[in-house]
Amino acid sequence: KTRVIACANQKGGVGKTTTATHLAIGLHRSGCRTRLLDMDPQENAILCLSQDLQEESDKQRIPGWKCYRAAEGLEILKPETAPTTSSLHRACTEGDAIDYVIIDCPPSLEKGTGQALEAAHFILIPLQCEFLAMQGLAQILTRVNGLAGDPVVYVLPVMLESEKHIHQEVLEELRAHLPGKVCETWIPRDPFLSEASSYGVSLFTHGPRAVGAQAYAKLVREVCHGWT
Amino acid sequence: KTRVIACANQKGGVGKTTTATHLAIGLHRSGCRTRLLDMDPQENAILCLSQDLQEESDKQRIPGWKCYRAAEGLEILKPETAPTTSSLHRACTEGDAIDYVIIDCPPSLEKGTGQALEAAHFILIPLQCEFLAMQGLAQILTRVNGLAGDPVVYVLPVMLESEKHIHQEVLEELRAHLPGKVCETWIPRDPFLSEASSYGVSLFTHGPRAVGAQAYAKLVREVCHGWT
Ligand SMILES: Nc1ncnc2c1ncn2[C@@H]1O[C@H](COP(=O)(O)OP(=O)(O)OP(=O)(O)O)[C@@H](O)[C@H]1O
Ligand SMILES: Nc1ncnc2c1ncn2[C@@H]1O[C@H](COP(=O)(O)OP(=O)(O)OP(=O)(O)O)[C@@H](O)[C@H]1O
Ligand SMILES: [Mg+2]
Ligand SMILES: [Mg+2]
Repeated sequence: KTRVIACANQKGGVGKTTTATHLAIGLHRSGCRTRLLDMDPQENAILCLSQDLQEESDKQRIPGWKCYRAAEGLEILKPETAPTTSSLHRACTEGDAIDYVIIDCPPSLEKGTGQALEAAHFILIPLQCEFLAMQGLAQILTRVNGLAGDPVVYVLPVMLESEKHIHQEVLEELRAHLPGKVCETWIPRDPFLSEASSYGVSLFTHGPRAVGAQAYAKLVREVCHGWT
Repeated sequence: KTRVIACANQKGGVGKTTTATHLAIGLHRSGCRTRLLDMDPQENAILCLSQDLQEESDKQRIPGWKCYRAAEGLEILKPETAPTTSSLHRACTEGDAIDYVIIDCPPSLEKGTGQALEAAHFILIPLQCEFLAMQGLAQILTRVNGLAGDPVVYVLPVMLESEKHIHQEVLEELRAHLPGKVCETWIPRDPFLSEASSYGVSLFTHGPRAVGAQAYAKLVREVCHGWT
């Protein structure tokens, strides 16, 4: 059974691409057959894993999608034209038997993101514990509650600075308000995550002992064992 | 003569709203007649200045726009329906004689942002000195170069941490590659900017001596005296 996980939040710059790429590479490294879909026209997910990226030849292609292989062998797809519900369905099901499809979404709830939310079994919402980012949470939760596919929703606290009281307070409030919907794992602020992306590799390659890499490795374990 | 300044960048979370609100309040406080347009459906600019925000009664209304007055008397408009070129033109010209119109744009180059870029005399691009944010710069500069109105473009380096070598290196590279297009002013990372937004006021009110407030005050002076 293929599990589709959409990484979405209409608020910009909250770590959607960083989370989608590290979750995909982490699952791939732990032996799960994984495919990453870059639904953001800025193609940031492709940029983050651009080192030794190979474009696949025509025979492996899925109609409507451009296929790449990252250095570690992870399959990355990007839509060639505006994606439709049926073309997204093809990307999630065609080709080799896949365990996980991870979708990186643009900062909006329209177009590409709308289709990704409909195709998803799980919706992962990276959330900064800052005022403006928190305001947008209600909006995406309302949108997700209305989905026919009844996906499971998880909020992932990101860019946490443990010395900032506001972050701890917000985290406690989140867990109280959304019991069972907040990941056990939280991601600390770690500048090495940005640095890794500038080398076109994940932090698992660039700095495996960095706090950001350890946190994303914990998320991968939580997804593997907890999200069934 | 009304000067229209669009605050735009398709990369998310780079400080568009923080810059638009502080520029608008700063210009207003220095005696310029200023109007802020919130073109982002997330209405973050309105949230940032929500303390004692009053909705204007019908008689002052500009058709197609909802009008508010912030605590300091700044006029804030948000589109009631999807804005058109002519409705945006009305918002920039109708009502009292205005010196500056500041437009906060959503993280995309489509729809609302497209119209704002066409209406603008100046385009202010807040730019984080991080890899992914830098990649998007070429895309928006290409888009802006094609505009019929031939607006003047400025890049504003934001969230700078002076102890990070990469930030200083990027800043120098920016100034070398884009002579005359990078603001003299740069904005340091200052957590009090987020804190101020959670109180619904600008940092000029919440913490006037904070480094973020000082930097935005410098930007206001640069705009007043340099952008003619
Ligand atoms: N935990 C973290 N600590 C420090 N920096 C981070 C962290 N996660 C992401 N970043 C950096 O923050 C910036 C924004 O992250 P990212 O691009 O992944 O967000 P996004 O939500 O995908 O943005 P967009 O809305 O533009 O798609 C990037 O420069 C990234 O390297
Ligand atoms: N100089 C700064 N130092 C520290 N934090 C900042 C700074 N500027 C903005 N922020 C914070 O960073 C976050 C993103 O800023 P903001 O919302 O203004 O960006 P944006 O580009 O408008 O985002 P979006 O793409 O979602 O519209 C906010 O939490 C804001 O408070
Ligand atoms: Mg992204
Ligand atoms: Mg904004």
